[in-house]
Amino acid sequence: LPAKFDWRDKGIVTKVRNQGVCGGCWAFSVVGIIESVHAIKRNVLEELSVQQVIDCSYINSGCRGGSPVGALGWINQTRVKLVRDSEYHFQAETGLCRYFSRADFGVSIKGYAAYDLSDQEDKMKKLLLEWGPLAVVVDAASWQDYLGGIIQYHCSSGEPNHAVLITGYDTTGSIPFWIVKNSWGPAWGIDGYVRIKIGSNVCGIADEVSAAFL
Amino acid sequence: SFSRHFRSSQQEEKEEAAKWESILRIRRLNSLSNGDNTTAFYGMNQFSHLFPEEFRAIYLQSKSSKVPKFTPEVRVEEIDKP
Repeated sequence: LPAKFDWRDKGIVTKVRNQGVCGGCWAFSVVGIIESVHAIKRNVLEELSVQQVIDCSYINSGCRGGSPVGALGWINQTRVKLVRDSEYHFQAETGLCRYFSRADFGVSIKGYAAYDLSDQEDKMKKLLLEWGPLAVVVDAASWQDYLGGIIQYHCSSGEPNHAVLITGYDTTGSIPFWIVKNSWGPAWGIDGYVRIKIGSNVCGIADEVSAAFL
Repeated sequence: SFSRHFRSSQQEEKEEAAKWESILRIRRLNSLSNGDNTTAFYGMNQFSHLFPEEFRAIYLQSKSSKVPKFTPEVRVEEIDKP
């Protein structure tokens, strides 16, 4: 494995978005990984609709919360095609589900994986390279005040409350870290990203790891 | 008009109280930093006007799902790769 890797360098990660006053992080993380695998496979990076997942994934609760694994299960089971963000724009509130013709452009998935990889963060690096960016659920209570640096403390595992995606890692310095894309806008953290120490399941980053396959 | 003005000043007072609480919390969080530029550092940002419980109620709404432990038997190569 390379000592340092970031899918952003390959141009397959969309820009950091802002979920606003909407508890839809679960949808942002799932749409983020689908955008990236779509870019890896089809060589086109396009922003897909988060609002479609928020409105239509009936097993979740829209802007009042949801689960990335539940959303992936729904996308996989229904074979729903995610349309472009420009066609179904983010509204920061739950709305009525809009349906699109089967003939329209859309990205559907063929499968997904979801695993507990706690104590196996080395394996996670391999999966990140093989599968593309990974959706994870973490404890982000202390992220309210985060400005930068590598999070090593003030974060617990076993209290997951926020979904994000891992786009890369860096083990070249004294503290190896995951590169994590958030959905709180580019003004938060390091241009919208946060760094989490690798190796001790900080923030529960390895407790619930999922990926989508096209 | 009076009611609107009264509500907005109440809101300002609440946000001011949340900011003071943020300052104390940030001081506590930064106390563990060793100043070597690797440990995370904390400060005022776009969420500092929220009390932690408000922040949690708006932004920390992801639910977890029970997922199986990844075992070496799961052969990554067998799964359709992206």
